[in-house]
Parts: sequence; C-alpha cells; structure tokens
Amino acid sequence: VAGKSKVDDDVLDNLEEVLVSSDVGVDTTLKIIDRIEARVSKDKYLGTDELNVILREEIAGLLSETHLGEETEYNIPKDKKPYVIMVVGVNGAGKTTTIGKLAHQFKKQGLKVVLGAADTFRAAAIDQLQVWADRVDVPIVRQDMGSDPASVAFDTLSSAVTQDADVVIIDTAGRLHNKVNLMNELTKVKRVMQKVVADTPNEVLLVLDGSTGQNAFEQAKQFTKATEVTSLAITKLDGTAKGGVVIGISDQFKIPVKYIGVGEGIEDLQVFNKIEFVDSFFN
Amino acid sequence: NLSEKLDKALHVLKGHGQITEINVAETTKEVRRALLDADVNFKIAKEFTNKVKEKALGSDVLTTLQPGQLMVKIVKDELTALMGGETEGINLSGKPTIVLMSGLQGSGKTTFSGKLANFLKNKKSKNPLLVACDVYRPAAIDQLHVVGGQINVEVYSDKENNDPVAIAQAGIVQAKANGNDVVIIDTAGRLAVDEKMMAEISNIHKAIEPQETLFVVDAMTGQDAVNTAKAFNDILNFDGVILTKLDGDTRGGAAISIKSVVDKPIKFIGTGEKMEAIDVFHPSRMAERILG
Ligand SMILES: Nc1nc2c(ncn2[C@@H]2O[C@H](COP(=O)(O)OP(=O)(O)OP(=O)(O)O)[C@@H](O)[C@H]2O)c(=O)[nH]1
Ligand SMILES: Nc1nc2c(ncn2[C@@H]2O[C@H](COP(=O)(O)OP(=O)(O)OP(=O)(O)O)[C@@H](O)[C@H]2O)c(=O)[nH]1
Ligand SMILES: [Mg+2]
Ligand SMILES: [Mg+2]
Repeated sequence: VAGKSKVDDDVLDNLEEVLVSSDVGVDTTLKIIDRIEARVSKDKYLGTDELNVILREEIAGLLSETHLGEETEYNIPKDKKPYVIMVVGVNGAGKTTTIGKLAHQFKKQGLKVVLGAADTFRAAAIDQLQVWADRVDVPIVRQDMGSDPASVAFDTLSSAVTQDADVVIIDTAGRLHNKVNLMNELTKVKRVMQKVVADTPNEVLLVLDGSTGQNAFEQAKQFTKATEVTSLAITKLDGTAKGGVVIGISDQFKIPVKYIGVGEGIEDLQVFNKIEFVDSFFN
Repeated sequence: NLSEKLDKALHVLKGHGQITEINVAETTKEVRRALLDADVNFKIAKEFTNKVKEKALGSDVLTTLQPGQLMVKIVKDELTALMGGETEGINLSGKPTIVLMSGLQGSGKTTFSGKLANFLKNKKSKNPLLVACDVYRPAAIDQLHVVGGQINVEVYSDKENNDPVAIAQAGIVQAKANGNDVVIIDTAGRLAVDEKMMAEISNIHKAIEPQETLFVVDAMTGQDAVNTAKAFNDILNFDGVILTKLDGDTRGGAAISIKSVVDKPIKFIGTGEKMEAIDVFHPSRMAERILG
C-alpha cells in the first residue's frame, strides 16, 4: 500500500492478500475490507499514511478490550484472593512455558504465586512444570503421573488458601477440542475448583500457537463451551507467523488477547499491545 | 458444503452441456474460498484454482454427474494428484539406519520419535535406539525416556553434554556397539528464522549423514507452513514430511502448501497421543478432508 494511491480494486486485492496470508481468514478479511470501503468512498485519492491509519483503526476495532482497559502490566484484581488462572489449549501450543513466564512476572510484582501441575497425562509434563517452578522459585503442587487432574486442582487451591497465595496458575494437559471426553474432563477440573474457592477459576486463559490457521476458531468455540474462556495468549510470535486468527476470534467471542509469547526464555512474554500487533502485519 | 455451493454457481449450466469461461469464474471463486478456509496458502490456492479452471473449461458437464459434483471431482482429483504418488516408507538402508527428526516447537517430534520406533520394532522387526538431542527444553530428555519406557525401546542420552552433535554421534557409536539397526534422533523444536538453531541442525545433519531426515509439522498450521517448510528444506533437503494431530478437526490445507513448495512426500501422519497412533499417509483421504 505504497505511495499516494487510489483506493481501487488493486489496493484492496493487495490488502486481501496481506490479511489472508497473515491467517486473518477470509470472513474477517472481508469484514475489514467492507468497513474500510464504507469509510473511504471508492476512487477517492488517499495518501498511504491515511489509508494505513484507517486500516489499523478498523483492525484494532475488532480486538476486544480487557475489563481493565489497555494492559500495561501484569495486573491482578485486589479483591480476588487467591486469583485463580486456569490455562487451557490444544497440544503443544505453549501452555506450560507461558505459565512459567507468567509466574515470573507476577513474582516480580511481589505477588505470592502457586502452580498446579494438573497435566497428569503427558510424559514428563509434571517434571517440565517443576523445572519452571524451580527457575521462578515458586511452590508447585503435584501428584503422580496418572492421577486425577481435578484432584490436583483441588489440592492446589487448598494449599494456596493455606499459604495465603495471591495467584494460582493451573496447568492442564493439551487436548484437541473435538475430543468430548477430554473437554468434559476440563469442565470437571473447573467445577472442582469451586468447591475450594467460590467463583473460581477467575480467569480461563486459552493459549493459541501463533502459527495456527483457521482451526483456531473451532478451538476458541469448543474451549469456551467447556470452560468459558476469558482471555487469550498467543505464542511463538518470534517466528514468521502473524497470529491473525486472534482478530476474528476476539471479535466473534469478545475475548481479549492478554499476552503474547515471543520466545522460549523466562522473560519472553509481553502484555498484548494492539498497535504493535497490527503494525506487525505490515512489516 | 462445497458440492452444493458449486451446484448453485453452476446451475446456469443446466441444459447447456459445457463449462464455459463465463460461468466458471463464480465456481473457481468458491473453490479458492474453500481452499483458503482449509488453510491452503494464499498464492498456492490461486495457482491451484487456475489449474482446476483449465481442467474444467470445455469438460462435458452433463454426462453422468451434477455439475457441482463434477467440479468437486476435478478439484479432488487434482488435490490427490498433487499430494499423491506412491506411498513412501522410511529409507531403511544404512548400518544402522539413521533418522533425524526436525521441526518447529511443539509440532510433535518427541512423540513421533517414539511412534516411529514402536512402528519399526513391531512392523519391521527392527531394534531401534532413540537418541535425546534436545538439550534445551525443560525435561525434554526425561520425556523421551518416559516414551522409550512405554514402548520398551532404549534411549541414549547424556545430561552432562550440551552439544547435540556430540550426543548424536555418541548415540550412533552405542547403536553400533549394541546391535541397534535404527537410530532415531530427537531434536529441539526451532524457528526457521533462528539462525543459530538452524545452523545447529545443519551441523547435526552434516555430522551424522542420516538416511532419512523428517520434517514434522502440526496439521493445524496456517499460512506460515510454506515459509517454514521451505526454510527447513533449503537447509536440510529433508526426505519426508510427517503431519501430526490429524485426530483433530483441522482441514489440513498446510499439506497442500508444503507439498507444492518443497515437493517432498508426506510419509506418515500422527493420529493421537498414544504410541500406536501413527498411520501411513493417504493422499485421497487427505484431499477429501481438505475439501471438507
Ligand atoms: N519460539 C517460541 N517457542 C515457544 C513459545 N512458547 C512456547 N514455546 C515452545 O513450544 C514448545 C511447546 O511448549 P509447551 O509449553 O510444552 O506447550 P504445551 O501447550 O504445554 O504442550 P502440551 O502440554 O504438550 O500440550 C516448547 O518447545 C516451548 O519452548 C514462544 O513464545 N516462542
Ligand atoms: N492429539 C494428538 N496429540 C499429539 C500428536 N502428536 C503429538 N501430540 C501431542 O502434542 C504435544 C507436543 O508433542 P511433542 O512430542 O512434545 O512435540 P515436540 O515437537 O517434541 O515439541 P518440542 O520438543 O517442544 O519442539 C504433546 O502434548 C503430544 O502428546 C498427535 O498426532 N495427536
Ligand atoms: Mg504442557
Ligand atoms: Mg520434543
């Protein structure tokens, strides 16, 4: 979209390619283009900067706000103690790693964090979270591989209450959203938490791999059905994938994106910034 | 579904007998849309749709099928041909056969290493050795040991060594000494744009000269699949692709994108988390899945 150009079919075709190639998806791309066409009567001359501003505003407009407005730091509502975050998502998305990074950020703020190793299924999943707990230096509640994840969640919350923890983060096993019994298990893990602390989990964070295509919409739909997802994290944005799926998901399900993963290290987590995210599509 | 959408677009044809330039435009738009919804790469979906358009033009639409169904058949046949050819197995030459796993973070390499070892042991009477060359990910070596334990396959690792090249070489030395006829090397997930990590896997590859280098890809990957497949292929010239998590409901268009851009066979698919969840790749089944 370079130079002073006419907002004609060529410009819009090029825009369609940029957005679809960023995994925004056809439906959402057409919605964005319709909104731009409505604001700019066709064949009117616009400078590159003007068109880009309109484009960025329209995309940003589809990204839901968090309840606290623009996040600039890792905030926890003061009136929820412990504040319980349940982390869910398909296999390999980056849940366990994101939990390690998030625990580190909360600890930096002086908050007392407890981790719950409720992935009792996958090989060495508990050991993996243990390494992160040791790195961040926070307590972890764990049982043997093969134990009931709901039981681990229950124990974690009980222990957190006893330790007067500020934040609890529950790791769950990766699961594909079309597996009914696994989704039911997640619903059960959530329900069991309420037996220890009312109205928990306070947050259900769905972790999406930044390179996921349109299947992310179905993931958001099914995980929301099973656990009422309240926030999104998108990982591996340090690669070439753009993560465009979050635009349509955020718009359709009204779920804000809270965090992005930009690497495998403990500091490689960022609070989601709409402007920077939209800019990244055009770099 | 696509067949109904194409029927609608082509209804103008009924009684005319042939697919002409005018009425094919609407149908190719539907085909391209179906491919994009299935995560086929933007440029590749365009090229592919043009090829289908050429096949469709002038074809006799009223012989046996509904016009929409004929169009779908043309698309499906083209997709199958693109991904198809003979089902290729693992190159089992070499004493021992060395298999190198590669791919992005979380794609399913460690799990597939176990599945492949299990498959070769049970179906090809091999005596495989798994080698743990992921020295970065927390508990990655433990994970491979647990997997090895589940399938009763030995795992070579060296937690004191942080050089994956040295670990791979030592694993091969042990294999030769102990009579293992296949060595499967699990490696860390890495980004194609991470120069240091791409240099590492290139060094492992050069040092061990594997008979089989496999690129493991998550079937739900979107538009970025072409970028990573091309980058890994440029550096490793891999022999085959493994498509994982096909027990999900993703359409899997990344398979088309990858095959188009690197022209390497998809050898196996992952169909679950258990060690038995491995299957040979079937092009026609994949074509049907992509078309939804
Ligand atoms: N480059 C990069 N890699 C990441 C990021 N987040 C996670 N990873 C890597 O992705 C891989 C999978 O991460 P995990 O945290 O194990 O993912 P998970 O969702 O817990 O996986 P399962 O529990 O098996 O479902 C690991 O190799 C991580 O180091 C990120 O933001 N960038
Ligand atoms: N449902 C399903 N899950 C799978 C499949 N293959 C692997 N997984 C799961 O995907 C997640 C990631 O698998 P890993 O084998 O750890 O992936 P990896 O490529 O070794 O990950 P890194 O070493 O971090 O790059 C785990 O939860 C596996 O159980 C599959 O075919 N189907
Ligand atoms: Mg995990
Ligand atoms: Mg691995």
